[in-house]
Amino acid sequence: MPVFHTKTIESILEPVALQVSQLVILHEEAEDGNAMPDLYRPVQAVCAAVNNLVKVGRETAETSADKVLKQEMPLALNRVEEASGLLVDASGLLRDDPFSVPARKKLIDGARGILSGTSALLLAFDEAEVRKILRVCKSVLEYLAIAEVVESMEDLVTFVKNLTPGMTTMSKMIDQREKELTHQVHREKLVYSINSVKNLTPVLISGIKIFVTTKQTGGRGVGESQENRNYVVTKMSQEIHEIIRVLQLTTYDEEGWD
Amino acid sequence: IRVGWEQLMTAISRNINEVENQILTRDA
Repeated sequence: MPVFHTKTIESILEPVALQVSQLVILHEEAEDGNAMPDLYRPVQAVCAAVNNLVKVGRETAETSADKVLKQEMPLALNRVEEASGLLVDASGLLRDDPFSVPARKKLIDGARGILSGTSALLLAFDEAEVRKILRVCKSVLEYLAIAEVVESMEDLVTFVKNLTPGMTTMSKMIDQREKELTHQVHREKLVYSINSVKNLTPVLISGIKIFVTTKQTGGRGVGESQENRNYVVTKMSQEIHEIIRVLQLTTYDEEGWD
Repeated sequence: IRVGWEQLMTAISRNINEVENQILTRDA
């Protein structure tokens, strides 16, 4: 059962999360007081890594065009920095007293803090990635509405020309995102909806073509062809709305637990 | 436990480096 909603986040955080939880249990069992090792060097290595991360993270936040990411990244980085401070304190205390109980507590709080800080950082980044996909989906959705004002073959050519890049980008992004998700139900929903949109695209174009031809020749069935075109637009829009909804899901609904 | 804490610190360093790589490789 997945705990992290993307494979990237899972691959980075899961090994550390497991080790932290195992060590917390071991720590609790060892409260009778075994001597702790000198952790000065490994903690210094953590600090060096944290310093680099904070530097890179702050630069990225400053240059990012995503306002939410700009706000969230520094907060997550602060959490990581504070947690690294706890580890430094702990290693100092342990050098003086390898049996120090406050040092053990600081070690656990520091390890947990780094885990939750890096988790927040990865989630903030992931949410920014999702927002990029949402923007593309929304632009396709907006453009789909233009289908209802196409009245000539010339308009239709322009419509297809303008719709294609957005549709291709959206399709690629959803394919990639689907592969990234750990939640099977969300993956299946995305695949179903994007396939529906892909399959309906030629149906829409042909529907518009029939409408344009029927209207230009003054033939009967204009109303019917218009209804048919609108039906396809509505169906495609519904599927894109569903994609938008599923992309924003990170928690596991009951369906997913089954 | 002795080995465990040292291993955890190493795992945390690696974890932080991977997070940094994620930030560097993704366009924010």
